Parts: sequence; structure tokens; C-alpha cells
Amino acid sequence: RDEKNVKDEL
Amino acid sequence: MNVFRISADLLHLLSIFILLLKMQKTRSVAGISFKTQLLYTIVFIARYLDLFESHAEKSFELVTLYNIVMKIIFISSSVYTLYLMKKKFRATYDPNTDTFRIEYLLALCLFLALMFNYRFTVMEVLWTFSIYLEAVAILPQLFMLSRTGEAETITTHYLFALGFYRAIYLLNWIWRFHMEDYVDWIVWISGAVQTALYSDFFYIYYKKVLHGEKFVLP
Repeated sequence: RDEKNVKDEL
Repeated sequence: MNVFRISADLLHLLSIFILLLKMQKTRSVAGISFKTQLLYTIVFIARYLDLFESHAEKSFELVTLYNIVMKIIFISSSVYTLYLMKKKFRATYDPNTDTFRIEYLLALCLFLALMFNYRFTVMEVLWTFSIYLEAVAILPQLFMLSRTGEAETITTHYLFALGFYRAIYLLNWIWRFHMEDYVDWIVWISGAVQTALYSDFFYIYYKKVLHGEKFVLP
């Protein structure tokens, strides 16, 4: 999991 | 975005549409657990608090707009469902069959979110809490179903769509793991638990409803 912790799911 | 993710989201939307249709057509909320609907509303609000963060510095892609629209639909439809159950069709709601203790679920999920999260910040713990809570939010509904022993066909279609959408998300995660090296253990384990909770229901739905029979517990 990358550092930015992008939540691109719903 | 891949075909599994978009199908799952559309199925989730369809489930919400079926639920609203059931309530409007039968003018009744009989067979629907208010507690499950309340938990979903808590899930959506806790998870989508990022709607209220500034979007100014984020790169604006189409998927961002898609997510924003879906989040607004999920929050508003769940609040509207609560309104229908508590106000408009209140007389048709039977609290005596909706007796699952959600306090324990909420406490357990909060505890787990505080213990097992990616980062210990308010937003991140609330997001994690919402993931854990979504996994078990169907329990009051399944409990209610087991108490009444049968369900209207349209209600079973709603539950099927709601359970199956998460099952398709599992395929989405397998796809993303291979294509994007995407890893998210919190979401994966919760999603697997969420899908597993439906297994009995899926089985009876397949055996009875798909063969034109009424949903009746054996």
C-alpha cells in the first residue's frame, strides 16, 4: 500500500 | 476502474433502487430491518467524510467525480430510507422482530478500528470503522429474517443484490492485485467476512426464489 493511502473505492 | 468494480457499484445502486421500490410499491417497510439501514447510514457517513474535505489540491480525474456522485447517492438514499421507515411508513414497521443488539456491533467495530488501522488519525480510524461496520451491518436484517422465517420476493432480490455486489468486489480486488499490485488487507478481510455472512441466504435464494418459490426458511 503506498504512502499516500489513496482511497479510490467506495 | 475495471469491469468488476463498475458492475459491483451498479449492483449496489440497483439494490438501493429495489429497496426504495419495495417500500413505495407495497407502501410498507415490513420485513426491512431499521437497524441494518441505520448501520448503513452510519457506514456511509463515517466513510465519506472526505466529501467535506477540500478537493482543490487533488488532481481531478473522472473517477473522482464518479466517486463523489456515488457517495452523495449512497448517503442521501440511506438517510431517505431512514425517513421512510421512521416517518412515512412507520405504522408498517414491526420493532418486535428487529431485536438484534447493534450496540455490540458498534462497540466491537470501534474497538477493532482503534486497534487495527493503517494510521491513527480521526479520519483514518473512522474510515476503518466504516469498513468493519459494513461487513456486519447486514446481521440485524438476517436475524430479522430468521425470526420471521420468510420474506417477500422483492425483499430477497434486494438482499441478493446487496450481498452479491460485495462478492463481485472480491473479483475486483483479485484483478487489481494482479494488474496494479494493489493490496488492502483491511478491506479484503472485511469484504470476505461480509460476503461469507450471506452464504446461507444465497443458498436459500438460489434453491427457492430463483425457482419461483417463496423465500421460506427450512
